[in-house]
Amino acid sequence: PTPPALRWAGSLHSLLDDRDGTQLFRSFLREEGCADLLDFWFACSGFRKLAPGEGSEEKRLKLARAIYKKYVLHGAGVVARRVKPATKSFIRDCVLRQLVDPAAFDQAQTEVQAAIEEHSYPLFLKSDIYLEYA
Amino acid sequence: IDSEDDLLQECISSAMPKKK
Repeated sequence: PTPPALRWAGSLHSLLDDRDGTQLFRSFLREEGCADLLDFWFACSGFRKLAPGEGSEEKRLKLARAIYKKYVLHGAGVVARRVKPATKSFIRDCVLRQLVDPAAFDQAQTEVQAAIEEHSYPLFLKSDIYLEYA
Repeated sequence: IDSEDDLLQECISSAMPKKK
């Protein structure tokens, strides 16, 4: 079988599907000061899984507000800098109108993922932390 | 009642891959 570290180099999703790979990538991002990119990406996935009807609507609203406040609202943050203004407005409207559908963060997640794939992921594959592990 | 931060952490953890 292919060693895990080699699989991680195949695609971002093969890295993020693996627990050890995710932890190593997060350590790298933390050193680079942008672990929030990965936390946000997983928060979006977690939010989508919290389907309407399961658990309280209040909990989903509270979570949407928490994700928005922590990652999107403050323009200087690593996530906010990579999310387009129109996407931010869309999320803000969802939160303010308290109409939070499971796909509320999908576009923002796509934009952050593109930034990770373009910058952080290639840097990770060349980093000491990855090469030492591999 | 969970604080917003606890809720966020729980959400992130729920989406992370589990140990194989």
